Amino acid sequence: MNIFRLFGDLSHLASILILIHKIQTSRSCRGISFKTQALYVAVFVTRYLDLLYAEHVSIYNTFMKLFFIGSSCYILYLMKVRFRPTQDPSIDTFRLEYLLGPSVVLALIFNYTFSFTEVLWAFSIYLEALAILPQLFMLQRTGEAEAITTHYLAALGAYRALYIPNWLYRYFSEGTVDPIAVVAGIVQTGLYVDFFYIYFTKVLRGQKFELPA
Amino acid sequence: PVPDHKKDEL
Repeated sequence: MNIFRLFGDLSHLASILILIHKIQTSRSCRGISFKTQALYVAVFVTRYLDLLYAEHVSIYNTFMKLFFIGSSCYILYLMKVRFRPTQDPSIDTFRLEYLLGPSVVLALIFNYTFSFTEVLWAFSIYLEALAILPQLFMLQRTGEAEAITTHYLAALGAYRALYIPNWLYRYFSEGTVDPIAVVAGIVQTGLYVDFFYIYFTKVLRGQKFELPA
Repeated sequence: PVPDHKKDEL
């Protein structure tokens, strides 16, 4: 464990708490893509079911995995049951096939071992890289976002960005590289570049998050 | 081969 990974994970944890806080205090999931949230459940379940068969890593690792599975399912419950009327599928129109299809194909081609569990792991890595797209697409369609929604996205993007110095650190300190995670992680972080530009130049200066017309 | 360090990342 190094500080980049620790702060990355904490940022991920914070992003989920911010999202739950936003939904509960505003009693609304306006502006949040249900598709992106559903994809995260798929990501966490396919990656962290290794809790059932892989050898124990650490209490930290187990706790985080359980938290990510549990909290992502809870968010789906909030969106589909508790605050269902505030969720508007008509603007959440990104096609899931465009993300699921390529993730399955990539996982079948690029994996470390052609076994069920390793293909599943690779699938979860590729799907995570793409899962934010319905949310970003929705943001683009509406052209604006509540400040708290942008804080959620910023924390989520920071988590991805922090994993990059983590890999550099591990490369120099342990001599290890995980090409699948690194390539997918760099792509995933790249998807946030436009968002971060507006977040830093507008939201952090107290202005509203608005996309240029 | 599976990099053995990968399983500890989240």
